[in-house]
Amino acid sequence: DLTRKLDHVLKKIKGQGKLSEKNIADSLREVRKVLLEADVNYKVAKEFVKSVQEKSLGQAVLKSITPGQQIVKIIYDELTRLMGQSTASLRFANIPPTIFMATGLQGSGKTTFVGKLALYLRGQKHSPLMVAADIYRPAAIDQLKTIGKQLNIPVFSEDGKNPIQICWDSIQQARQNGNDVVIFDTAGRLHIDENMMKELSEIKEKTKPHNIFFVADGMTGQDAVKAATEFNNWLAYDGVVLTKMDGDARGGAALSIKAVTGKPIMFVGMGEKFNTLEQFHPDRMASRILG
Amino acid sequence: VTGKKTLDEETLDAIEEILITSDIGVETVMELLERLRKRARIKGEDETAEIQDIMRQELKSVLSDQVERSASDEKSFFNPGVTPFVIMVVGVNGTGKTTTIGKLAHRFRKEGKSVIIAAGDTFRAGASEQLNIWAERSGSDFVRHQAGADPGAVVFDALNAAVARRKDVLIVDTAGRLHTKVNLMEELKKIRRVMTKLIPEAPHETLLVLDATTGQNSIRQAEQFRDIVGLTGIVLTKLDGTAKGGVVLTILKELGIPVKFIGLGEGIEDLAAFDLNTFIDALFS
Ligand SMILES: Nc1nc2c(ncn2[C@@H]2O[C@H](COP(=O)(O)OP(=O)(O)OP(=O)(O)O)[C@@H](O)[C@H]2O)c(=O)[nH]1
Ligand SMILES: Nc1nc2c(ncn2[C@@H]2O[C@H](COP(=O)(O)OP(=O)(O)OP(=O)(O)O)[C@@H](O)[C@H]2O)c(=O)[nH]1
Ligand SMILES: [Mg+2]
Ligand SMILES: [Mg+2]
Repeated sequence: DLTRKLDHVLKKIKGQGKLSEKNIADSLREVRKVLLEADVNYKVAKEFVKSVQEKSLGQAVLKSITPGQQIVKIIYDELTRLMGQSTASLRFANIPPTIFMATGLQGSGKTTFVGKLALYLRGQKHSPLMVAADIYRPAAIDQLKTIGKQLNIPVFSEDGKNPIQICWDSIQQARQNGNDVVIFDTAGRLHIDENMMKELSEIKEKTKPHNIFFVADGMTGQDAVKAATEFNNWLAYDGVVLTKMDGDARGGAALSIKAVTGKPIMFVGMGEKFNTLEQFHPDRMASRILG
Repeated sequence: VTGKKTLDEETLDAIEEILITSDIGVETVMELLERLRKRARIKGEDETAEIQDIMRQELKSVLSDQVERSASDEKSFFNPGVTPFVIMVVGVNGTGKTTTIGKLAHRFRKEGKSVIIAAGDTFRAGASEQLNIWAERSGSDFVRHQAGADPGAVVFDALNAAVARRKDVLIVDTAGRLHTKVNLMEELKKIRRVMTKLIPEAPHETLLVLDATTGQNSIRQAEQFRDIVGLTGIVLTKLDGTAKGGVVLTILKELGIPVKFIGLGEGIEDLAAFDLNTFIDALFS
């Protein structure tokens, strides 16, 4: 069990009296192993351990009578710092509607997130309109319409139009109907699919969303950095949503994505029901990754 | 790494990075690197084989007896000789179960087999509508109940229909569920019991669908699903992306569960039989 593993590593560090540089290097090799097992990206784990090592080799730590405690503190502080100091907040338009856009790889949880975000925003006294801009996946529009019925939140969809037109037309609809927030549900796509990535940037260009989200599966492994970086290159998104964190995945992807793109993790998906959207807490995520 | 001929520490570091970033997992990678170091010491500096080939050999020996089990016999899968041949498809949320069922049904149809599909996901919005479209595309019969119905009841009806209509194959879709949710895993056990009561050998195949982008959690998923409902094989999807899915090597090594198919896209033809040698080669491409 990974929780016990890092606890064991950290106890060993804490339990030692004076530490030599070799002790520190050995312990940090163990920490790197724990991070990799938690799905933290290879390069990110390497950099992280290197920076902890540099801080740990400072005279203050080596001369301390409880150097182990200091190193553990450095590890937790460094990890929490990397995860983002605090949750970034949503941008709202001066003149409604405010536009939100959910993007990401196939099956990451975008459509479910759109429902969750709509419910959350209605709870904040907004009037949301969800937009079915996935015209590819079988019954994707049915899925969003069903969610709209379950939540009693309107869904905009159009036959025979492309996603750019659908998103554009939805804004006009929102203005007519008094919906002050519009949320685009887009089709899952590969970051290496040029045509599909181009479609996303065309939606962005035409509709100028105030908040673009990269919705990532919390169980993603080493590939997290590639997709997150490519989506950011195409869209310069505003924030990341990490889904399916109600499982036992360690969530190293959170650290990888934040470290490499610098974009804040704004929400965490903690279930299949629509009231399971949570704010991201960097310190809680750090504890989870470290087990 | 390609073209290098000596196993110095710099090369080993480069190899470590390639292996870890393909999601093979630290323990397995460490084991591999140790074998490489031993090999370099034994053979010395005149190792002339390509590093790539050495890696392949060592990977295959680490997986030794599992390599045989992993040789997926595609021909016999699609010509099972038992009627109805019952396949249950399980896995966590969003991995590609429903889409994979469409692809499998299509393959059976191409072999001249008749197929019936059961909409065992009665929970998620749009689930049966989505599966219905795949049934139509593949020319398969389709059994569904209303949303929120008991999945066991759907499977009961579908199995009876499969027998009554003399269908060759029944494929059962189930709702995505995290392996940590005890009540949902119990539900899966119950669905399986419904089948076994009607046909003792059913389900003949229980396939776990894993997403190639998922990291080490795939091992936990495989363990839990195997323990609770039994698994005969894995389908590894989304290999048309950049993720390598290396975690299946650890699953093969530690749990002995073979990958039978891989998903290479969102279209009905985007399914291929798993080949271990091709897979290992792709890790280094
Ligand atoms: N347990 C859990 N399941 C989730 C969460 N978010 C989404 N899901 C489930 O994950 C699966 C995929 O969710 P979708 O919303 O359809 O994913 P998507 O990104 O829209 O998929 P595509 O449109 O095909 O790319 C569904 O079974 C959802 O119920 C979460 O936070 N926790
Ligand atoms: N690129 C790619 N996408 C895939 C592949 N297999 C499935 N998908 C996509 O992944 C997304 C999820 O597929 P589903 O079949 O709905 O997955 P599921 O496991 O049934 O999802 P739930 O029932 O919600 O748990 C869809 O957008 C599919 O088109 C694949 O091999 N490659
Ligand atoms: Mg969707
Ligand atoms: Mg499904």
